[in-house]
Amino acid sequence: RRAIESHYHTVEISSLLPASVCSPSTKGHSKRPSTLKVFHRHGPCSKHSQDNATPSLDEILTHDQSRVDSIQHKINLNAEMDKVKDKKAALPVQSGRALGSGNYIVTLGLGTPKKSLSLIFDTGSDLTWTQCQPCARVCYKQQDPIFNPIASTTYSNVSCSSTRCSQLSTTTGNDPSCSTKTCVYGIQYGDQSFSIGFFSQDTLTISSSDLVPKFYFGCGQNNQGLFGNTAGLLGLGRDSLSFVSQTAQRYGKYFSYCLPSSSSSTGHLTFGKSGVSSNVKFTPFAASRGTSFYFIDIVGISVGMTQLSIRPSVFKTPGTIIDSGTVITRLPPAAYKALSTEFKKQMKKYPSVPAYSILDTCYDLSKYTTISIPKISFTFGGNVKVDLAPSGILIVINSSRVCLAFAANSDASD
Amino acid sequence: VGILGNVQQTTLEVVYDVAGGKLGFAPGGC
Repeated sequence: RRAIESHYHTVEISSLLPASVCSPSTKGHSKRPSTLKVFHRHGPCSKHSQDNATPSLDEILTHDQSRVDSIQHKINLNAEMDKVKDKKAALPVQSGRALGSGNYIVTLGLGTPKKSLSLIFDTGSDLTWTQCQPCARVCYKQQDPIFNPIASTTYSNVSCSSTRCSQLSTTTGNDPSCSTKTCVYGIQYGDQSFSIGFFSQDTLTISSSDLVPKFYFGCGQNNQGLFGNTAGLLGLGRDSLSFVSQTAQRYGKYFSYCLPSSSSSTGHLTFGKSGVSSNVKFTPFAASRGTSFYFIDIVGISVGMTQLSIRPSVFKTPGTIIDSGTVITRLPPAAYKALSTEFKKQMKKYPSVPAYSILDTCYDLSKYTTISIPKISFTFGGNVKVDLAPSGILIVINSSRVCLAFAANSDASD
Repeated sequence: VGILGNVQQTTLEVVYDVAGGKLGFAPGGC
């Protein structure tokens, strides 16, 4: 009995629902230098939660699918470009990255004196940008005052002739342009959201004792799309202009985060090795396609006591990335089918209900206060087994619809 | 590609050792 119980989570339904008041985490944050508090964009810990434009879960999942489509497109494009390079030919390149609903935000300081900005943090993109006055074309409404470069004594524009300006081609997928000798960036995401503006440098403040001088970022003059009321985006990808690369000397390309289990609690984003848990298990990054994404290898999935029968090539052929900006994990169709089939089998005592958006395995748990759900574990390369938290297994749509929080890619080659 | 999304990463401490070429996970990060 004890062995069986160790393969199940006993979950109070109420614990899956966000509370109306913020309960900050006592772990991680404030114990270490270079640590930022992470909170959900639409929860009570965020000052953005009062935003009237808070999307429904259905809208979030629709945006999530736009982001996923765009990631697939970008990686396929990289594969095509690799073929092109082999052939020493050239094709026109179009950038495509959906921002969708980035969901988790951190607050940083920019400029001198510093101005606080709430940015979506994203391991699936590279360029850090914020909306800038005078908003020559369009700025969307944001919660923080829009950054005014004229008011910062440490702000400068980047010249068109600088090496950093030319690096924008890989960072954004678009060649930079030039306006009165100032480098102009343009980044467009797969859902047609975009930011265009001056490529700039200024001091970025992580904490009162931790400043990054001459940080390269986009000072957006024309920003439109699904950015909510945030001030922009913090790019934590692998490319040369990402925050991670720009601060390599300071933090050694090492960062960690914890995303809270509900929108009413907080997590942390920490730069540098200091204070990382001693019980971390590491999996090697897999060979990357493109310069941005973090690839890892999934080698197996278990549900409760059952190890799913999935051929290694199902994961190996398309590959897998980890992304803080995608909401729902996408699995190859064969892997998802095995997962959902076994999950349904072990959840058969609970009444099922119709699909919701991209989520097709849903239950009516309104008559229960406590449920027992099978643990789901992922095994990554290097035999690293990771148990998902209950919040990583089920997502609550409403009191009568709770769904398995996974979805399938539409094509095995995605 | 498959994508490990943020719902599945909740409560884990996720550690990016980019220079060391590895990604770490630990339970109970927040």
